[in-house]
Amino acid sequence: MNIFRLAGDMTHLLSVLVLLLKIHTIKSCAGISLKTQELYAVVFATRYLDIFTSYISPYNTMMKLIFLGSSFSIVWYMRYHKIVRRSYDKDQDTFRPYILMLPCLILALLINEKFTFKEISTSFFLFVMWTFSLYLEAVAILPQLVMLQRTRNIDNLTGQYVFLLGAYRALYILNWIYRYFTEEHFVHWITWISGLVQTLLYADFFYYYFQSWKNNVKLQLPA
Amino acid sequence: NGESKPHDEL
Repeated sequence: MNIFRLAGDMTHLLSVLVLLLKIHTIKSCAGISLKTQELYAVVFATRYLDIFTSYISPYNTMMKLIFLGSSFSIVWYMRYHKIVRRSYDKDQDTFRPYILMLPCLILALLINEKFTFKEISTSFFLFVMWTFSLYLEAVAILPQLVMLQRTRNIDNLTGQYVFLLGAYRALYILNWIYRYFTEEHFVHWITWISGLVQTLLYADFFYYYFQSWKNNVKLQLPA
Repeated sequence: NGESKPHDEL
């Protein structure tokens, strides 16, 4: 564990808590894409399939349970909670998740690290699911970014949520650089490339988020 | 220890 990875995990946790805070306290999910939340639930479900078989540390298991619990409860709130669901604007959330999931699944079947980790007892299925979750996580934010461009006024909590979500993966990139130089044989091209793509997708959001913070004006993405 | 496993990250 290094400071970049810990900071990354804490930023990721904070992003989820900000979203749960928004939904739970003001009972509103205005501006939040349900499609992105459902994709994140799939990302965690396929990433942590081996939560009970491959134990790493109390921290690791606890964080996995928090991410699984929070992502599924956010989806539940937005789908079934009688007050929250009313603030979900499905007409603005039109991105079709399958056009993201299918290519990620095909890519995971074609390109995964199974061939380099022979000694790992993990089954091929788990490896493909894990790789699928990496690719899916990289693009899962797209429905949310599309929705942000459609909803003119982005409220602060939503802006902070997306910012923290992007920042966590940027911190993970620093973690991978650190581990590459401090641990031998630490090379994970698949993880690195999908993490880089994921962070680059936030580039324009970061730009407008920084501009709104610098000029102290409301965050607005160009249509 | 867990650190050396490839999937030791969240």
